[in-house]
Amino acid sequence: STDPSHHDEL
Amino acid sequence: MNIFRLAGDLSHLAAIIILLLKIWKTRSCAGISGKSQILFALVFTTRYLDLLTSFISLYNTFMKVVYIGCAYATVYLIYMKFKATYDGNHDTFRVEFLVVPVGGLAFLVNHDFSPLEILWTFSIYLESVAILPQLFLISKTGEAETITTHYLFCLGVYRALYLFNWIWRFYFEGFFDMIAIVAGVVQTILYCDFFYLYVTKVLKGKKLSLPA
Repeated sequence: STDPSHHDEL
Repeated sequence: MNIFRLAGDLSHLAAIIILLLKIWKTRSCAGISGKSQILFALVFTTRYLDLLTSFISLYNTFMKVVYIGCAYATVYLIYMKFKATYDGNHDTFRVEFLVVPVGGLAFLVNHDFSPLEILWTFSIYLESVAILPQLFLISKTGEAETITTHYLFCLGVYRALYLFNWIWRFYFEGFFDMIAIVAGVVQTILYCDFFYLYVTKVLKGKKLSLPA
């Protein structure tokens, strides 16, 4: 699965 | 959230709003590359699909919706409402030369081979080069209106601030995202020549015009 942490950025 | 990240987001927002207001107030999109604006709309659309799948924060959702909304509003103004003022003869950058390689790269180099992640990666790569049609248009006409240069400056500052944000996050959170960082460095470098012209000309009250 993907680490979603980079998706908190715009 | 750190100060660089927040300032970067606000600079990005300022750029988007400056461009919208410029077109709206002057009733003209002369000197603006519609192709770059379509690419940015595509960037936001493919990146923010996670609006439908995950909630991060009110701030995050609000900004994403505003960015997407403004991007489409800008495209609408250029290609529909003020179409007559659109500089199509000079806006001749071949965007397929960006979109196709960037799409291929997103398939090859990503964090996870899933549809949403590939689209996110595509948006990151595409954003790094989406300004090229605009810079190409300026190089063709040899000049840019001052307000257009403010737009470009805010857009470049946004990416430069994100670089500081990533340095901060690396040191204080142990977080780094190589795809975003490499693309962000490329994107910032593309603005360097423009930054130089902005500081040496526009800030001294001159119009940005390139030597013939």
